[in-house]
Amino acid sequence: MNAFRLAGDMTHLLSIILLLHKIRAMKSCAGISLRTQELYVIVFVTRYVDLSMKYYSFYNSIMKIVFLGTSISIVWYMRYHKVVKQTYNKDVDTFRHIFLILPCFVLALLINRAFTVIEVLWTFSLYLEAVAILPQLVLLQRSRNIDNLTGNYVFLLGAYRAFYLLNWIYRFFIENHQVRWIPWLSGLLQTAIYADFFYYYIKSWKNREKLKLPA
Amino acid sequence: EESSSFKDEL
Repeated sequence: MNAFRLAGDMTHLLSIILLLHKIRAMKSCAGISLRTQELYVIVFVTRYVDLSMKYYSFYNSIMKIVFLGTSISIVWYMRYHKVVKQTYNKDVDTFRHIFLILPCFVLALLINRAFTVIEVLWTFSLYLEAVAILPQLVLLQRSRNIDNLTGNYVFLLGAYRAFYLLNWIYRFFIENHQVRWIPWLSGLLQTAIYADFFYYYIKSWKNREKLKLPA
Repeated sequence: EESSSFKDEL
């Protein structure tokens, strides 16, 4: 474990807690894409299939359980909670996430480290995570005003993978010089997708104005 | 082995 990875995990955890807090405290999920949240559940389920089989550390296991639990409960709130589900606007959250799931799955079958169930699912989860934010970013572009919590949520979500990129650089030079193209390139693409959001987020923060993404 | 040693990440 290194400081970059810990910072990344804490940023990721904070983003999820922020979202869960918004949903529970405001009883609203306005501006949040259910499609993206469902993709994250798929990402965590397919990545943590080895949760019951392999034990790395208490930290690793507890964080996997927390990520699984929180992401599933966010989808539950948005789909089934009698008050919250009224605030979900499915007419604007129209991104067909099957167009992300299928290509990522096919790609994981073609490009992976080993053609085993665990390895293909793990690879699929990395590819899917890289593009999972797209429905949310499309939704933000359609939203006239983005509330601060949602903006902060997306910012932290993008920042976490940027910390992971630093963690991978650290691990490569300091630890074991092993090349791992799949996580590296997926993580790079994931962070790149946030680039224009980061630009507008920081601009709105500096100018103290409302966050607005160009349509 | 590469893939297993890197599965310690979240």
